[in-house]
Amino acid sequence: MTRETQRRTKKRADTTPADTSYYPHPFTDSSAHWSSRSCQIQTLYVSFRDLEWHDWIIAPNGYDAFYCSGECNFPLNAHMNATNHAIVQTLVHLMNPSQVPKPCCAPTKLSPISVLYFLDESNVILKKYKNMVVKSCGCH
Amino acid sequence: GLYVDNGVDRTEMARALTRNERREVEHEILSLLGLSSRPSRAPPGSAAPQFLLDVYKSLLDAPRGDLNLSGRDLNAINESDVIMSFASRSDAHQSGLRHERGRRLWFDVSEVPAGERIVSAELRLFRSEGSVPQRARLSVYQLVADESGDKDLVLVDSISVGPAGGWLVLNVTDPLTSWVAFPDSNLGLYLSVHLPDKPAHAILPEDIGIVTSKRLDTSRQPFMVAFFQSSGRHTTHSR
Repeated sequence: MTRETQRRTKKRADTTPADTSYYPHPFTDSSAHWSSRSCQIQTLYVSFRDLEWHDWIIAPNGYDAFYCSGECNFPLNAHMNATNHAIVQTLVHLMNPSQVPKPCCAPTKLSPISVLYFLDESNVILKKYKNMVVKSCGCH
Repeated sequence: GLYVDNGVDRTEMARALTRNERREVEHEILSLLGLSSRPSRAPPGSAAPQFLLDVYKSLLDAPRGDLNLSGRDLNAINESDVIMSFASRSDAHQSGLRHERGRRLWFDVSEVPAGERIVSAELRLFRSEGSVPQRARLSVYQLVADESGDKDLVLVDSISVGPAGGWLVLNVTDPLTSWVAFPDSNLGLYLSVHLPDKPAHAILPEDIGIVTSKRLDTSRQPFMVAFFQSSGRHTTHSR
């Protein structure tokens, strides 16, 4: 989806320049904070009601689909919750950027979510999905 | 839609998904939930979905309404990874069995996920308030077939019913365990009601106000609820 979005954003910038004011291109627009933003938790609300799936998903109405996004730059701040390996990898990356990538921004703590939905017109299921909701992010 | 970070602290929609993309995302979510297709919904206000909705709210520490949960229920809820409710199917006819005027209940348990451990299962029956102000003995039996094909009844649980109305709960863990292990053995449950002064004479469940048909009131339809612990193995339908 990210690749697709970037491709479309670039395509739109080529054809309709006015659109770029809404969605700065991550590589060409110097005013964008895209590449410099540090690893942090982001929120994307998924509404089952908006998706018109509420006839079979009874609850919840939707959920905050947290995800981790951003760069792991040195020095790694305390709130980024970096592993020791990530710190070492960052240093090695600084010495040899072409060979060793930066650490990944990824979930460090996950929690379950319960979803209630119809299995068919007679039976209903309330299922707990473990490790589904991102609670915090860090550099790995 | 497809979303992009706006460079500061928010995510904004870049464009809406096409119909095909929506269908693809829907299939992804159905696959995650372990469903092969989008399920059809039950009639609104049915008892079984409402019960699980109350359980769901109790998990969120919201008011429990008339859930009437016992300590055993709360333990089962806390221990469970999956809770399923099964509405009784009055249209399920078995060869060689009479309908028995509401005394036989049958549940389709074929959707129980493989590899889930059954913590407990209970049958929930609604009794109308003030129907008959006397005590009765309500027993639930498992219908079984012997080697020669003859049908027999095995006592599963029995409770004393007072004059108060509300939901009656019977433990049906053993029948569910056998139905899941041997699906062909699922012939259903049989209800038996006796008055204390006439122990040899069985009466119909509806005679003491027990609702056995969804035609009367879907919000009081009999249902079975089962609590499962996940084995950790995830089974999803292949697409």
